[in-house]
Amino acid sequence: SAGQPNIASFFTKR
Amino acid sequence: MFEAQMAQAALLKQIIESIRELITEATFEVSGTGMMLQAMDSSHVSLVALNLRSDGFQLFRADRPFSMGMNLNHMAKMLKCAGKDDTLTMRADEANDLVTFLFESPGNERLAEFELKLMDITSENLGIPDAEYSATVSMPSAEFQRIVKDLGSIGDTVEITVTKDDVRFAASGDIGNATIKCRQLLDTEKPEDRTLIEMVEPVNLTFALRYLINFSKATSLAPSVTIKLSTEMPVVVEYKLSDIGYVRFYLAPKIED
Repeated sequence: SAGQPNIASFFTKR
Repeated sequence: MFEAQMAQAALLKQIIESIRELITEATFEVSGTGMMLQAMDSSHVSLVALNLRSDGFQLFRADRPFSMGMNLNHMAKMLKCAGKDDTLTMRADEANDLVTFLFESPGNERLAEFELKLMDITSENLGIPDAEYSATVSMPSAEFQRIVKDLGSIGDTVEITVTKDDVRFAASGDIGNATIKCRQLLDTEKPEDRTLIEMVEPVNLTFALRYLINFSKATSLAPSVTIKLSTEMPVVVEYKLSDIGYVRFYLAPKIED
């Protein structure tokens, strides 16, 4: 089945 | 001191109504460039970015950068008390933990003042790079809302496929399958009725429908919606707010384990 990644993992933390 | 005046209190009311189910608490960052908000939903699957430029306000004054943490449901309760054609003035200063909403009727015969308690919200602020996307689709926002709602009655996820000829939305569930194919349509009377497909390379991504349905609550904010897609990247669903800014929703794709 497909997993649902955390949106924050695609962006950089400021 | 922060002070900003909007011609239509109804605009801010609509904006907050469109995002408050996704994010219940958020911090508005106010600076000379305008008001910005960025927040993830509680499950950290989607992100909302709101940008209201200072030049889109009738009056905008922010002496220095200022953060206003608000419960959006409480904010919505107050904004609901604005009359249909009322102007809105927001005022806050660092000395007290309140933001004031002033609703003024068009004839200036009624002035309502609501004070909302501000709150400290700890949240991660994410840097979102201006990426090039493999495919960008613009279509009437009502059409996008219809597609995600219709497919939401069939399945939990939607597979979006963009080729140079069309964009396809497909869903499967216990009762069967559905595919909605939209072709590029440029020859329309009104520009907002167009379906425009810009494709650098074909993309195929799967997303949870309930979030897309939630994003489409912003339909009344803009006649057209722009959907930006790249392989294994979050989709961007953007509603442009005429003359003032945008609301963007980001949703992480489903990724095969």
